[in-house]
Amino acid sequence: AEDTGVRVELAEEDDGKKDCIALKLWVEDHKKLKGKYKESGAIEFTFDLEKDVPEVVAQEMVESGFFHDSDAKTVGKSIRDRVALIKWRRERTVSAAV
Amino acid sequence: SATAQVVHSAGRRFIVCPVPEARLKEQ
Repeated sequence: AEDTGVRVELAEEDDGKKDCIALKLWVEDHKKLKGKYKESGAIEFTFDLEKDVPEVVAQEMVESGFFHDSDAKTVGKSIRDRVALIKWRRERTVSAAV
Repeated sequence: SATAQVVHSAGRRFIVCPVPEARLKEQ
């Protein structure tokens, strides 16, 4: 995945079953962001793998005051990349089991 | 450690917590 300066990781171990997972997001390289962000630590949130859209969650973070509007795309991409990896790992686990 | 919670109007809960220690050590 592209280095966006925003890191997204699992906040809990993925059991491979739950649709709703906890993720943790924080800024690793603030120089890659265009606008100012709230430098308060990591943001933990839940994400529904089936229903949620990364860009919409990123927009919610902007509206909650964590990021500037100009960085919504970067944050959304970071979440999308991590979600894609989680889904890929799950599919691989299922394939291996079969 | 202290955590803060922000609830967006859409209902999603954002919890502000410390950056994982392992990552801090790498920087």
